[in-house]
Amino acid sequence: ISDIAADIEAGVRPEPKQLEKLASAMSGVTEFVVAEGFLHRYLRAWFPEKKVIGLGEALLRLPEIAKALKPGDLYVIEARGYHSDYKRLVKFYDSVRLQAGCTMSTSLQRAAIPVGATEPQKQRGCSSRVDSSEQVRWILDRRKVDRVVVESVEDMGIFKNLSPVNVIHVSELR
Amino acid sequence: GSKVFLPGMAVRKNEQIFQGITRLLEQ
Repeated sequence: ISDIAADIEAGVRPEPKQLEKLASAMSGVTEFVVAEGFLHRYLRAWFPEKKVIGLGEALLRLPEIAKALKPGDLYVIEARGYHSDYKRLVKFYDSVRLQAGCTMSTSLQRAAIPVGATEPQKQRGCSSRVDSSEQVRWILDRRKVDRVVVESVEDMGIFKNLSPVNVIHVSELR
Repeated sequence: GSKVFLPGMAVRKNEQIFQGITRLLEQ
């Protein structure tokens, strides 16, 4: 699936044979927990009978992780997975936000603001519509936070460069 | 049913985080 993911990100559609092979390898699976947000849409189209959720959602459903999210935290959502299942996830993240009392990387319309997901394209020399550093500055602007918690590993480096506070991955919440 | 975790390249490259996630998801 890593090869297929790399192809999709580069704009290459997987061959039907590749998909058949993948389907047979995944025949007993009922749920995918997927870190790469851009893959969610494709996996739902290929496997409509299976559940596809993001890594952040899977971890936030664990009580020990949910309890460790605090009011002073800024939680940074992985935007591509969020937008691929927007109707359901607005409700899910709203309930997480209300329960923890934290802030989130969403706009007033509750759209998740993209950050580091475009970095790999830029590193490969492709143009990107989003400047990750600008997005991070905008998210942090006039916000007083004690800690930044990111869902996407790609966002960690960018936030660490620009944020004066501690930056951790959601799996490191304690 | 069974669950499968697809970590992607960025998580795979970060060994410590990859192991932490695997431990949590196996609970």
